[in-house]
Amino acid sequence: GIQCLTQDSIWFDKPRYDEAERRFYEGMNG
Amino acid sequence: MAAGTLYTYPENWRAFKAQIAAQYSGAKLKVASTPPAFSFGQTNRTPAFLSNFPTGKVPAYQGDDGFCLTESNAIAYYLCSDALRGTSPQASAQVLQWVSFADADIVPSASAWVFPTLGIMQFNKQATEQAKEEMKRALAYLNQHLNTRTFLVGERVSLADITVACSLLWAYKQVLEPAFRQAYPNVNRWFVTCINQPQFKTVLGEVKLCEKMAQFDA
Amino acid sequence: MAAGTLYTYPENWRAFKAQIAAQYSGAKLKVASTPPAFSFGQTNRTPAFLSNFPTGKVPAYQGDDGFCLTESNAIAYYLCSDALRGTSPQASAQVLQWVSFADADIVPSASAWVFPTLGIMQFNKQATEQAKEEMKRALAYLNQHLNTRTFLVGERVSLADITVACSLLWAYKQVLEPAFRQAYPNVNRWFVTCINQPQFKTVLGEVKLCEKMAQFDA
Repeated sequence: GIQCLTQDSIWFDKPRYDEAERRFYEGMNG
Repeated sequence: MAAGTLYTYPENWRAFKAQIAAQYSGAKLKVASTPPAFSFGQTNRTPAFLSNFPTGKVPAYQGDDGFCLTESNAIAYYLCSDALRGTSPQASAQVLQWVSFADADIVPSASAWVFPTLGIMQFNKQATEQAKEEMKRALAYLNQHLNTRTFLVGERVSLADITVACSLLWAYKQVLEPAFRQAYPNVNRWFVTCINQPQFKTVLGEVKLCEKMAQFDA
Repeated sequence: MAAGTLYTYPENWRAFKAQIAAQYSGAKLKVASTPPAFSFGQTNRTPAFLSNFPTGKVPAYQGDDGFCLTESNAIAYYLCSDALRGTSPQASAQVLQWVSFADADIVPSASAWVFPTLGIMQFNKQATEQAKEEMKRALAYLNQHLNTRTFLVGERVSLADITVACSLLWAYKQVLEPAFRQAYPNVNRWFVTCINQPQFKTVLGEVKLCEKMAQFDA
């Protein structure tokens, strides 16, 4: 059962994307 | 009917979900996205904002009655009409199924593919290729579902269409070029139907589907 | 009241959400997670299963009435009682806010931190350290919210508590050791209160909070 946990789509990189998006739009908004 | 202010930054596809929901439901929504009303990176770091929205994230909603809410799906749901949420237990569960699907199976790959083309993130060939494959899977699943349906749940636009369409917005604008999207005619038809709804149009304006797959913006 | 079968694999915290919701609502839920009823990786690749659940993902729910649903949050929502969903527009939106928060701000970092300790993902020191920081942020936000509240929304257990508690389950069992979690007493008190609810206990059994932060299992 434990191994199956990795079958689900998990966005491990989400924090990195959130951070990049935040910086980008903060930059765009001066 | 809800009435309040949505704090966001311009062109935030997550905020669009709430704005479009409000167009359908008639909720009175003021959008604060530019100075002096709201400056992303500054206003959302002020003590006043953080006292209502401790994470400082946007979109963030504050009702005229003081009720505060974060997380774009929750805000959109709150601003919806019952019709948009689904008028039966099955339909409302199906709406949430598509909302989850959008966040789990579309947004990660759409972001991985589109961000480099907007200059938001460094281009990574392997990540982009993987994102394309995941996007194909998601589009194939959507295409099959829409083969016999005009909208995702029921016979009319619901929060499911609003959410999934908004999660695909930047992909259609930036990278889903005709040669790529031709394999998903039902999704294309459904997406164009959505963005041509008056309520979508009021918020999104004219959405132009890309003619050529944008490459990363060094 | 809903009645049907939940297809999943054992120890699937996503499925736990639906199972716990059903305990509260009284929904008649059969769980198919082991052979011969269901074998993950085989049954969910059969044409019969894929005709109902094209993505092949679990948990997947099939009602005795034939109604099929995927995405764990949607299934849990469907199996809930109205009380669990929130009994006012504000409460139901707040429930969805926490459901979104769990998926967006807890699951990625909890998984990145815990999976290597279960030996199901390669250990990466940098990723683990970043996951710890993300987890601290999420726990701090939760701790602040629970400073004056017993449960996340309203005065009783809701789908918000069920969802957030399940998303933290493996973290509490594997890595949130006393020295780490002592900074979040309200969250600890809330989590223990949840897992000691009869409905949680029936599904989760005795949950033992880790005494020592598990290291990656080479």
